[in-house]
Amino acid sequence: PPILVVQLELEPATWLYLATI
Amino acid sequence: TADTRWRRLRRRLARSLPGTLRGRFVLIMVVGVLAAQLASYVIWTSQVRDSRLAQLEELSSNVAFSVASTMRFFRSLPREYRHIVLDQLRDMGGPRFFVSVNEKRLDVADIGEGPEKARVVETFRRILTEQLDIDAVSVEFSRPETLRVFNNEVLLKDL
Repeated sequence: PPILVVQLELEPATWLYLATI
Repeated sequence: TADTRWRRLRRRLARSLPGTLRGRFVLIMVVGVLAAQLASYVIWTSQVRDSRLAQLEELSSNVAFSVASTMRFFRSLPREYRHIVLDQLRDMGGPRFFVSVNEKRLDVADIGEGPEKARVVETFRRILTEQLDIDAVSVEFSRPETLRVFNNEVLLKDL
């Protein structure tokens, strides 16, 4: 099934990455 | 002229109708039944589509709230602890999602289209924006084979 990816910039040069694996 | 054309059309229509009254009744009934069938089919499919979209929205809002709480947890951690907590969680069986902290946004080969996808993405954006009080969030769908994790070189399937 397709995987949903959400990315959020917390601070400059810091990205929180979350995938529904 | 228009008048003769109209008369010719009426004559042709009358010729194609059944000659007897009974035949004409049968024709009207058949047409009426078909029209009723078509109307009920149109109403039924639109209701099914609406209820499917509503179910999808409920499902995606549940997942979005769960994603928001996971993100809020990681955001609340001091910067230097984030990696330690991530490692600990992975050792213990992990959170419900795959989480990593990266220096830049990873490229995602976004797939899918249509009203269903738009509804899911819109629901996620709305809930994450209001729950996390942010405006820069990207929500995308990826094929498992092309999903990148950690950085733009590592694919999930290579792990």
